[in-house]
Amino acid sequence: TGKQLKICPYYASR
Amino acid sequence: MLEARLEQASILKKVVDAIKDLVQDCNFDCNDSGIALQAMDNSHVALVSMMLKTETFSPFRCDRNIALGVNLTSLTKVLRAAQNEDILTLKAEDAPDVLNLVFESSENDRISEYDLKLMDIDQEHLGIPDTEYAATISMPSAEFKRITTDLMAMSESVNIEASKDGVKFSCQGDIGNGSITLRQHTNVDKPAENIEIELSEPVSLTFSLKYLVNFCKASALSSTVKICLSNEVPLLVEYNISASSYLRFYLAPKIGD
Repeated sequence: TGKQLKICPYYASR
Repeated sequence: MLEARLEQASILKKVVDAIKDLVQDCNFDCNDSGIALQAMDNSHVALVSMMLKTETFSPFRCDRNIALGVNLTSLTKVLRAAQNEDILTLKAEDAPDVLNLVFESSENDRISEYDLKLMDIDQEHLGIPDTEYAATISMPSAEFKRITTDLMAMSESVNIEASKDGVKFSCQGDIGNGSITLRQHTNVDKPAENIEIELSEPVSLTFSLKYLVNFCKASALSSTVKICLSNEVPLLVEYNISASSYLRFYLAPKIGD
């Protein structure tokens, strides 16, 4: 049910 | 060097128990503000962020930045040797090969000492900005655990919808549908049972229940949990540890059918 998105694109790498 | 003494070993035992099924290897980053941990799960869908502030320890000493690369399965084996009520002291040199853990019983004169081998972990570190969430729900952690577990029996995913009518957790599964609606609730006699809902705009998001159920392993840390939602950003589930220390989980949403 639905496509699972990844967390990385939401928060910039430090 | 690092020297950090926890009055109760149970704090670290509960933190590690809560995250060990989500992340395997991670750095405990120690500096003069405390011990922090940030790690994504293998599939990069969820993010764990822990902060144990210096106030959680007595005493706490760390002169320079030290990264302790720890395999959580190994740490679990060592922590199993600590009783919940033991005093736990973590010690490490400036460029350590091992983490030294000492468990002391306040009731008898037993002192247990373990050295855990450390590893070099090259971990991607994400910058999480302070976010004003559209909906913030504070509720008993046991209640949130029950909701996620009950819905997981029916479906892989849950839709969380926050509106002026309350917060609705709903799912559609092969055997049928289910939903639970919570409304603001104040229990004067038992404030730990309170449900508080702060809403600035309506939110509707879908999440994988597998991860939410996993986050609820942290329920042992705190009787209450805070769930923060905004459209199109990851969900935040936060458990307070003590003082201003916390364990936070972030979960990316699911989209479409």
